[in-house]
Amino acid sequence: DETFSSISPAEFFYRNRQMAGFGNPTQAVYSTIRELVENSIDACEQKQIMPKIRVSIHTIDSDELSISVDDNGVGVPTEEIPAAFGRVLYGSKYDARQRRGTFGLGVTMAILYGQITTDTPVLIHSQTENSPGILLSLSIDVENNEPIVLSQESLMRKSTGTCVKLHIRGDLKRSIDRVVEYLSLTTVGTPHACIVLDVDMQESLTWGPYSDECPSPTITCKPHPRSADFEILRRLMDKNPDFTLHQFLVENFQQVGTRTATKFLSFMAFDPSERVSKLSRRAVTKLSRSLQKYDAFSRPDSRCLSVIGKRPMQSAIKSLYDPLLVAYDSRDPSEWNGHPFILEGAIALGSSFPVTSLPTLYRFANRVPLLYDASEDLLTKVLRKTRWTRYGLKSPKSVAIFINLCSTRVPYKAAGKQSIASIPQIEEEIKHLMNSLGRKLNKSLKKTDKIYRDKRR
Amino acid sequence: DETFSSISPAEFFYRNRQMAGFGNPTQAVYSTIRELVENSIDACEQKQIMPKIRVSIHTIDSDELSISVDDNGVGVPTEEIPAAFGRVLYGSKYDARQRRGTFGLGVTMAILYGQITTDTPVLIHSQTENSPGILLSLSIDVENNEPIVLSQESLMRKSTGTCVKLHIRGDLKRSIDRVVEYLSLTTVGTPHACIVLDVDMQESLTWGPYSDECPSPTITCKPHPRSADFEILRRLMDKNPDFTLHQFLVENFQQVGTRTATKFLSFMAFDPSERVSKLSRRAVTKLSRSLQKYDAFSRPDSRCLSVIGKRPMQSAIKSLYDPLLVAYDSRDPSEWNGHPFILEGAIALGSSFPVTSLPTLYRFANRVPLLYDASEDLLTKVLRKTRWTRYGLKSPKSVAIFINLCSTRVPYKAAGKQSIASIPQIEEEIKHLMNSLGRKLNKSLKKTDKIYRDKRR
Ligand SMILES: Nc1ncnc2c1ncn2[C@@H]1O[C@H](COP(=O)(O)OP(=O)(O)OP(=O)(O)O)[C@@H](O)[C@H]1O
Ligand SMILES: Nc1ncnc2c1ncn2[C@@H]1O[C@H](COP(=O)(O)OP(=O)(O)OP(=O)(O)O)[C@@H](O)[C@H]1O
Ligand SMILES: [Mg+2]
Ligand SMILES: [Mg+2]
Repeated sequence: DETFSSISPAEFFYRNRQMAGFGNPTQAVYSTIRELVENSIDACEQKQIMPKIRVSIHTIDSDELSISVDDNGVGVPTEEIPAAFGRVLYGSKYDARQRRGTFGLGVTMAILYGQITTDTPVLIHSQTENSPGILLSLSIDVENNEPIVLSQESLMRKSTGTCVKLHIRGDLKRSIDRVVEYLSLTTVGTPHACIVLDVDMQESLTWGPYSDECPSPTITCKPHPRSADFEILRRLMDKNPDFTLHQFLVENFQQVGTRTATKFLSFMAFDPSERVSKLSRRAVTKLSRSLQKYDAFSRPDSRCLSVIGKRPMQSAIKSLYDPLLVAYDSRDPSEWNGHPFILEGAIALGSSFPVTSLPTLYRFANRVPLLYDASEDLLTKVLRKTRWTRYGLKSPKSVAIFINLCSTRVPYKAAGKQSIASIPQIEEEIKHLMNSLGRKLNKSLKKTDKIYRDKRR
Repeated sequence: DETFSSISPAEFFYRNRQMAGFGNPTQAVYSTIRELVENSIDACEQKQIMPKIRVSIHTIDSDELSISVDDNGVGVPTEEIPAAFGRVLYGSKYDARQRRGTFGLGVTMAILYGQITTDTPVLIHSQTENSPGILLSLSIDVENNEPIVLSQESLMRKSTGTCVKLHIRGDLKRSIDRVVEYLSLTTVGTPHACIVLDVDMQESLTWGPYSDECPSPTITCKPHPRSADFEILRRLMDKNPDFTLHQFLVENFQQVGTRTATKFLSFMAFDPSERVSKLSRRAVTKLSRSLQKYDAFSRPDSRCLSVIGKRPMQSAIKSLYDPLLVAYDSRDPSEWNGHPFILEGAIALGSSFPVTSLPTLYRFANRVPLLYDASEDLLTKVLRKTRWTRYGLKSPKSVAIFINLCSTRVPYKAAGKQSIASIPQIEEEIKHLMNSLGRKLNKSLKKTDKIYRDKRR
């Protein structure tokens, strides 16, 4: 007979850790560093701090590493440290604005993986403007998804920031190239960051900063009307049941002013003065469908998004790859299921890139480099469908294309945040961007060709 | 300033439903049917019932469908229905034996997707040997991950079983081919099942049964010693802290008898009489590593696994594809991280399959067909690395290969259970299986060629 029970989210991700990028000791090194560095950069951006991040890897023995990531971010409030690091689905990034983190899972997965492979507690040293420096060691109660604080003591830091130090089973030799590539590409996504890597007794590697422009902080935006599925509608209606339909639209959604609301409601034959709590189920159904289909709402407010930008992105690519030419383009803000998104990209030609008939693709989501699971990624799919022969690639050339998708909700295919699902609205924008970058490349190549031919005469 | 909070597992999968296969209205139709049919077959297998499953799809309007799946399985106990269907990470398949379901997520995702796209409660009609027929309608409190029972009434069924009926937003036209392919391939994975598909007013489609052999029920097995990470060790030690090391090994692990335990402990210089609660941290570390590395433990007990089997699999392939030839092979039971697994497969040649230089690959995990995310799947990766030209495919032929991975823990890449992660031990076994199937194909092709040449003389 069947026994029914539940498992905690920590237990779920413990059993299925390959879904979060911790399936083997090679990818685990990359995933650990990626989750920690991502958090560090997020922690700098909200207060417009120029990120200074130090990644240290020490070989403990043949398959155990010690990894630490230190940042100069805003730090973690003392009372939040245990849950932030020791509980799955707990974090500060659940609001509707672009951040690198999104699930409340990343660092906890790294700590969990370290705990089950090395039995060594994680050390967290953090200081904020309001909490003095504190050093905690903790482990995770996986079955109950709860942190276990093992020790806690005061310890000053020279300034705000966080250092996370853990031991993991890892294959350094197999993973180091990807780690180096990840940290280098991190400065293309975040050109104003300075990243240092120390591995055992080797000489430090440093990347960036390649720009001194600090992105403006993002602000949380109300949902866009195109996101109005029944769950969102129900939650909004429960919050203010006495709102009229007109109030409901204007107060709850971005890009819906008084006139737009009136226009929409009359177009759909709704009574703008009806209380939302009094709407029939049929009316709510009609409301949800028409909000998602009405095409006269303005594009989303892009202040919840934060692109890399033309100057910083080109500057990073030039410093890292010394290309012969580089061009940038970005699309207007758009939305998928009501979630604002923007695509930006750069195309470059230069001997740092391999000679191929298809441009080498560097993928980014919310400015974070994506290095695994390329072949199922929407960006790769569109790359393959683009007719690069029309853009000067009749013969193979050393061309690279860097594409960054910014969104308040990136549609990742899996919890390891390595590839983007096929979403029609996003696919459409990628297509336009790649074609536009192709045209820019073609124009530059023709110009260069012409200069050559003129020189020869 | 940052606000810290947590989200429920239902909220997590609501926000990121593309990870579970519900990212667009085409895949959602497939995922809904797949999750329901999978549950139905699981519900038959434990009591060796020959599955009879009816899938009905009705068009409600241009983008809304009603989908119901009815089975003759063991049913769901009345008191368990709300949580089983209305709570994420709640189910009956968390023990260590092979089942199609594994997360306690699938049907709840389908219901959640239906709820947010159509606001229509799900209807569940179920009857078990011990609970009389009951009809429930329920919805999901997403923020709290709790079921909401909307109505409940007695309603007889002619026998035990379950019918789940829900409305979803779906694109029938775009998804029907995949649904038909999924149901047809389901009978290759489960040849003794009978599947009926009704779509609106069209004529029913029926597949199977193609075999009357009912697989023997699987039994739950103790963990294999190679799964001994620190989390498992700690849990086992906490259960019986007064066990001696020797008792600990023999009582807790499969394939560790008295002599094997003694041999292992002396080889690793442990004291077999030491109480596990008294072990030093260094000793526990040594224990975990040596259990995972010691290569003299027997292969896992395969009674927790359930392959399709040669006769049933070949019979289904013959009935569905009428091939010129079909051959079967299976590997011995093995383990990955201590989780038992078996690979089996068939190779077929026939005009039902497209003419290609690489065999057409049909993937299965725990006997369930996998139709999405092929290019990142480990099976596809090994297929591409296999030198098919050595096995008679110098020129393109109409060859298909069907591979089924059975495991107590399938390493899915994402919660939608569509592709298998790259695990070295599994990759190795797939390689051997594909080479062996290739050799069988080659042998048959040479025989056929010889018959042809002899005929011509
Ligand atoms: N270096 C850091 N500095 C400041 N805050 C941090 C740092 N690392 C983690 N945090 C806090 O801990 C929380 C949990 O981190 P975690 O990586 O688990 O989730 P996340 O970043 O919110 O989302 P994701 O799972 O996508 O990474 C974060 O939301 C953040 O508030
Ligand atoms: N048709 C059915 N007959 C009997 N029991 C069912 C049926 N459908 C669902 N259940 C019960 O409901 C539970 C939850 O189902 P659900 O699909 O959410 O999870 P699962 O099948 O255990 O795992 P997965 O998420 O991998 O599908 C199952 O474990 C099973 O006990
Ligand atoms: Mg994070
Ligand atoms: Mg299921």
